[in-house]
Amino acid sequence: MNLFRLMGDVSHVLAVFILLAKIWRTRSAAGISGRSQILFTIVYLARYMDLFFSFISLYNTVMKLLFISASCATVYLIYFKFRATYDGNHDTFRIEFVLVPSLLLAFIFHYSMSFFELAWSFSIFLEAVAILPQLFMVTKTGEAENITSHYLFALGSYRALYILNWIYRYYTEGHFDPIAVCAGIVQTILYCDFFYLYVTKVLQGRKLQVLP
Amino acid sequence: FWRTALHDEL
Repeated sequence: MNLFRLMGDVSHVLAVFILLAKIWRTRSAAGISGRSQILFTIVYLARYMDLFFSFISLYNTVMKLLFISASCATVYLIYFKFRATYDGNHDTFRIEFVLVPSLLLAFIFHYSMSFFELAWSFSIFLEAVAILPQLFMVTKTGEAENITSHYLFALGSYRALYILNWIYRYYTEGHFDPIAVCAGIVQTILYCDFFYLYVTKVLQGRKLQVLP
Repeated sequence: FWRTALHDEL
């Protein structure tokens, strides 16, 4: 554990809770892509199946349980409890376009040809692109609420901070995980455009709007 | 063994 990874994890947890709190307090899932949230739930379930057979630390276990439960709760709120407020008409990204390539990539790039390793690789690739339905939705509606922007910023920062963590780990322990690093870089690049809008608009007190 | 050693991140 180093400071970059800790900050990354804090940012990740923050993102998850910002989203849950926003939906819960406003009693509305407007502007949130249920499809992205389903993809994230698949990501956590596929990656954290090792909860049952490998113990790394109490910290890891608690975080894994937290991500699985929070993402399931988010999906429940969007599709069941506040279904009436969910903006399904604008949430039209075809998730098979990310699910199938992630699965194919997992079969090509993995650390061993076992079910759990393939699931792990799949989850890493899927995580990199899981936000696309949400970004697509923001582009389609042309704007995002400030809380949604904060959520996206925290979620994007998490993988960016992980990149710093990987650089640090490479130099201090020689640790290098090519699959996670490549996917993490792609993931961070996908947020770059959003980061720019966030800094130039939301932080200046304006609403995030995407020009056509 | 290396699986847990490798996937120690979230």
